[in-house]
Order: sequence, then C-alpha cells, then structure tokens
Amino acid sequence: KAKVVSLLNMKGGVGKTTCAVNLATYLARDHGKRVLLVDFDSQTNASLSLMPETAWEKWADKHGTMADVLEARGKKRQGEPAALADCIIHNVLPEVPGLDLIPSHLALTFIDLDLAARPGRERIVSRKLAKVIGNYDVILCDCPPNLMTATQNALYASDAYLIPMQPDYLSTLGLNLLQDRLTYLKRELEFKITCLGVVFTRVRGWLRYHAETMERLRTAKDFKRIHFFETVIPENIKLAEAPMEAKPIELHDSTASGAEAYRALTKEFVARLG
Amino acid sequence: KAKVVSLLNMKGGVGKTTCAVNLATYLARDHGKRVLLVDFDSQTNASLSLMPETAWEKWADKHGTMADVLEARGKKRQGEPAALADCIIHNVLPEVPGLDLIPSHLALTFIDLDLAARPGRERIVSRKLAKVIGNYDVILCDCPPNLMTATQNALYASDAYLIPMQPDYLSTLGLNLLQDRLTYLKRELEFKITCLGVVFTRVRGWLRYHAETMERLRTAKDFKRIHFFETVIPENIKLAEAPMEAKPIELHDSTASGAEAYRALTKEFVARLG
Ligand SMILES: Nc1ncnc2c1ncn2[C@@H]1O[C@H](COP(=O)(O)OP(=O)(O)OP(=O)(O)O)[C@@H](O)[C@H]1O
Ligand SMILES: Nc1ncnc2c1ncn2[C@@H]1O[C@H](COP(=O)(O)OP(=O)(O)OP(=O)(O)O)[C@@H](O)[C@H]1O
Ligand SMILES: [Mg+2]
Ligand SMILES: [Mg+2]
Repeated sequence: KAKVVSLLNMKGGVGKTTCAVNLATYLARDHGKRVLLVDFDSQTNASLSLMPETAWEKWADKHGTMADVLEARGKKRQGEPAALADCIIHNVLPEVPGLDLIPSHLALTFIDLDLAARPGRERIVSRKLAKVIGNYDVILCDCPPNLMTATQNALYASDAYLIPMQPDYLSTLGLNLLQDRLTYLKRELEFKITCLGVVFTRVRGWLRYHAETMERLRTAKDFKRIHFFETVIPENIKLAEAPMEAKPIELHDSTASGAEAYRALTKEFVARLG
Repeated sequence: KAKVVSLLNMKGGVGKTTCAVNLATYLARDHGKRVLLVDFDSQTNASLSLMPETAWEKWADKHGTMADVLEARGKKRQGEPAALADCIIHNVLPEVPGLDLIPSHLALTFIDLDLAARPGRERIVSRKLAKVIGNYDVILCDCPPNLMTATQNALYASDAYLIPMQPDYLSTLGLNLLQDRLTYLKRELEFKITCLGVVFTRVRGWLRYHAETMERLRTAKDFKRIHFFETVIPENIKLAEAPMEAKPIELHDSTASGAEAYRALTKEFVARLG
C-alpha cells in the first residue's frame, strides 16, 4: 500500500511543482519505486512539466483528468465523470518506466464552489484512490498555493507532507501560518499527517541573505520540531528550462546542479519516509 | 474618484506583492498621489511588507482588517464587523505620507466557503469602497495566487489590472489560462476591466533563457493585444530583504537596482493609467 505525500505551501512559486516532478522521477528511476504523481493544481504545471500541451489536450479530450476525479462542473465532457483508474496516464515518460500521472485541468479553477454542497467534499480523492493505492509504492500530490478544497483532498489522502520553501522573508512568514491552518484542518477533518520536513529551494548559497535566512529558520525556537532537509535545491536555470521540454531535470540535463540536488534530495526523502 | 488597479496572477511567487508595495510607495512619494493599498491575501504579505508583525497584531486586535471587510467567520472579534473606513491605517509609513493600507488577516484563509451562501459575495468590497473612493487617486489591490472570492472582489471593484510575471515557462503558461478565466468572470459578473499590461519581474537579463522567454512572449501572436511594459524588474536580493525590515525598497536601499526599476515602472504605470 503506497505512502501518500503532499507537496504543501500556501506561499506561491516556492518550488512545489518542481519538487513533485523531480522527486517522482528519481523515485522511479533511481529507487525502482512505482510512483503516481497527482496534479491537484488547476494551472496544470506538474502535468505540463511531463507532457507537451498538445499531448495533454489529446488526453483530456478522450480520457479523464482531476476534473473528473473531483467532479468539477466546468469540464466539458458529457455523462458520468471518468473513474479515477481511467484518469491515470501510465508511464507518462517513456524513458522513466514506473512513473504514472493523473493530470489536472483548468476546470478545477472554481472547484471549491462547485463542491460547496457536496457531502464529504474533502474526502473524494481519498475514497477514489483506495482502488489503486495497492499498485504503487509512493503517491505524490502537487498542491496549489492555498489550503482550499483541492489541497484538503490531497492532505486528507496523505500520510505525510513536505514543505518546499525559498529562504527569504515573505516565503518563511508562511511557515507559521501553515502550521496554524494545518492544525485547524487536522482537528476539523479528523485526520493524521506527518511533517516530513522543509526543503529549501531556489537557494543562492553565496547570498548572505539566503544563508542567514536558512540559519535563522534551522535554529528558530518556533521550528525546533521541524526537520530541515540537509539537501538544498540551488537556483539553477536548467530547472526552469526543463518544463518547456516537458521533461524532468534528469532528462533535460542530468549533469545540472539542480539534477544532482534532486537526486540527493530523493535519497534523503526515501530515508525519511522509512 | 480613484482609479482602482489589481495586481493579478494565478501563478504564485511572481512578484504581485512586491509590485503592489513598491508601486504604492512611489506613487505616493514621487507622484504625490493619495494611495490606498488593499491586501486581499490571507498570507498578509503586503501588510507585513509595510508594518512589523507586532504592529500588525496590535492593529488587528483593536481595529478592523480585510477579515471584517469581507465578513470572514474565522475572525475572533465580537459583534459587528468593523466598517471599511475603520480598517484603514493612514500613513502606514511615517516616511511616506499619502500611503494608506487596509491590512489582511489569516481569517481570510477559508473566505470562499464562509461567503458561499452570502448574496453578492463578489461585490462586497466594491460596495464598501464607495464610501472612501473619493479620498484617493489610486487604489491598489494585492491579490492572492488564485481567482477565488477575494480576488473576484478585487477585480469587481477594479478599473484595471496589471500582471507581474517571471520570464520562465511555468509562469508564462498562466497567461493564457488567466485570460480565459478572466473572460469567464467578466461575462458572468458583468463587469468591465482593462488590462494595463504585463511586467516582467525577477529578471536575470544575462540569462539567455530569460531573454528568449521575454522575446517569445512580446512577439507571440496570442499576446499581440497585450501591452508589455518597457521596464523590467531585475532579480535583486534587496527586494527580498526589504520586507524583513517592513520597508519598501525606497526606504531599505534607494540606490538598489530594484529601487531604480520600480521608480521607472511607476512612471510608466502613471502614463498608462492616463
Ligand atoms: N531551483 C530552481 N532554480 C531555478 N528555477 C526554479 C527552481 N525551482 C523552481 N524554479 C522555477 O520557478 C518557478 C516557480 O517554481 P514552481 O512552479 O515549482 O513553484 P510552485 O510552488 O509549484 O508554484 P505555485 O505556487 O504557483 O504552484 C517555475 O517557473 C520553476 O520552473
Ligand atoms: N525582483 C525581485 N528580486 C528578488 N526577489 C524578489 C523580487 N521580486 C520578488 N522577490 C521575492 O520573491 C518572493 C516572491 O515574490 P512576491 O511575494 O512579491 O510574489 P507574489 O506573486 O506576491 O507571491 P504569492 O503568489 O505568494 O502572492 C518574495 O519573497 C519576494 O520578496
Ligand atoms: Mg505549482
Ligand atoms: Mg503576494
């Protein structure tokens, strides 16, 4: 039965998607895991980091996406929403067997109010995932930058979460806010979830401000109980280029500093998952 | 009667808040405008870029915030929510007279479902702003990275919007998605809004990838009708440091490349606003 892990941060642009896509790739490639990546963000960033837009459009036209799984109203397909199993793209990257994807869809943009009256709106994915969870070792959930219904579905289905974070003030403000809101959700939705820790991303280690911010957080009283990964992901333009080729960093440039960092992060991640 | 402008992008971390805070400052300081900055993001990034956390806590304790304006349920204050006028912090920066702020509040995190049943939930701010709109020349709305109820309130109240954007693939994917969703909102909520244009942010001009991405967008058929600002905001660590001091870049380091860029952007912005 798979371990389910969410990439979580209300703060935008901190590398949730980049972490999800590259962790998923190295888990399958270097660690032989059967991996399912689930794209919970209506902006389809994770999906389009692994498949060209034309391929995504073709798939969404004929098959299901997260819009079907979450029963979004905006989706144009007729009839019953597709079953979760029919939304899975198996081996989305031919070069990386063992990595499957459930792609997202623009129709998730207003999902919160689509589902406002639906009983159990936060547990839809958890229930539907039960059918396939035995087929995987790790399921990664790429969350949008908020704690709304899509993210709540990811968290409710998750055993653990990982927090990517840029080492600057506005990005780190969110850590306290996040812990506070997560405590509220765990209580109200009555679920357990473990924090795997914080991974610093887009790090420019030569900048004193970045070095000081990481040091300040690692030693802060407030965050004593939080695990900070040893591996930090450097700012590396190759990581921003790769999605344009619909490739993870390993296939775009396996020698890039970003590739080395994600390879190392994945080792640490596997050890933390236990 | 003020011109109301929203900083808009569903993509996270592209510089909406940094633009809002620094445009607001230069409009007041260099152009003598009476400016109101309204923080629509439950993460309070804009608010905490202009006032220390302790000052914000004191204010939120005794006075109103966007949680009162948007009638959030989570807020702990008893009795009637505060009137909008009582939520305004006048001259939030002593060094920059003419810049007022309506601060945000964590209680906005679940505002969409708080307001799900409230008639006219998208027009609350527009109605309440009417009382004070004559006191300002420009009202800037800092939006969260989504198009949900808080952002819809900002857009419904706005004459125009500005799109900050990082020049990389995942950030630019959002431009088409944004235009599509905005068309839908304009039709369903029956309001008009002008696009002031796109401003490239966090630009590292020496990177070929950034230069190519900006060129590709400026010349793309899809975006022929979109105005791209001449000024681009460079990646400048000073811009990330400034919020830690609760200062706009002008007060943190007026000689920084980020300061020069925002000063220039503000000139262009004033010209575009007409
Ligand atoms: N280490 C890095 N070096 C260079 N660019 C990066 C790095 N990590 C992420 N990026 C780029 O920065 C942008 C933001 O990253 P990403 O989309 O992964 O963040 P996110 O947290 O998923 O954002 P959102 O909140 O919008 O979902 C993307 O364009 C991505 O390609
Ligand atoms: N030009 C720049 N140079 C360096 N750092 C920047 C620049 N612009 C923004 N930043 C920093 O990058 C991070 C993201 O910027 P910002 O918070 O303004 O984006 P945003 O679009 O408002 O994010 P969100 O989607 O979370 O609201 C912040 O920590 C900010 O201080
Ligand atoms: Mg993302
Ligand atoms: Mg912001």
